[in-house]
Amino acid sequence: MNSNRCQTNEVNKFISSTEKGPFTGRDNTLSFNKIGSRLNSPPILKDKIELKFLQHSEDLNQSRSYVNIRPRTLEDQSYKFEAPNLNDNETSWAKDFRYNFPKNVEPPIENQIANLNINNGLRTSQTDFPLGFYSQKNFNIASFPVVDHQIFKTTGLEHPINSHIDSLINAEFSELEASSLEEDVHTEEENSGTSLEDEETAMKGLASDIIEFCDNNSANKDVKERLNSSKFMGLMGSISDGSIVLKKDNGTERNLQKHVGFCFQNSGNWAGLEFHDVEDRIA
Amino acid sequence: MSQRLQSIKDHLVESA
Repeated sequence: MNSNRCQTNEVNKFISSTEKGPFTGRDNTLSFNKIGSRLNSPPILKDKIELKFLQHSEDLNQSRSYVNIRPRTLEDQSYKFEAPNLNDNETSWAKDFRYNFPKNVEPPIENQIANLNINNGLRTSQTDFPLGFYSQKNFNIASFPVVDHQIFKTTGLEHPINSHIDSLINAEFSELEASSLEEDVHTEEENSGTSLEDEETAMKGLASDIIEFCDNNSANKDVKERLNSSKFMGLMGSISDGSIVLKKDNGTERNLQKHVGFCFQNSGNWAGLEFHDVEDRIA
Repeated sequence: MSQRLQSIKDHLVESA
């Protein structure tokens, strides 16, 4: 804790704080708040994202769990960046940072214009700094590629959806869906081809059962006569004696949908009302 | 188709 307070470098102070573990201790919280207040950051909120950050903060010290993102411009133009000091005890973060840092970093174009007009005398050659760091006196954090520690490679945190990957997934999904639909059509054709005769046999049996049941259970003669003269009982009689059979319609220009219906065995005409396909869509 | 007829028959039997 005392060593933290003696640190003059904000970055090193932050690193040494994170190496102690998650911000659960009082000392760490205090030092973190101090840094936060200097950078004018909002007060710490105990929300879901922060809890996830704290939960994964130990992984940050054990492996390279952060990723580099593209340079971005910060609003705070006055804050000076200080590179991690070179020493043997430096953290894995500092080593990875130095190793991955691009050798020739071009600041954003607006900064280049600003430097041409204002800091022309202060700029020095980039080749003087082989490790990729600018000199401290004329470098501001606005043109520095920021290493974002809140983007983890772990699956527990939300990632922005990559549109390229998204399109690949969509293409694969469409392909699978098309093949699945094709299989369904083939299966349906096979089933309907083999089971049409079985279906007809079952229909004959059921029609006979219904006629027999109605004959035996009609309450009085009047009801029995009305029932026997109905279209339904007429159809049941025709099915049971085989004068009406099942027929598969392979679709016409008018009715594209395949269907199975009743037809007269002698003439081949459809029995009952003509089948009209209704398109299955939401208006 | 036969399933519909089966359900009609079942309904008749239940109603009786």
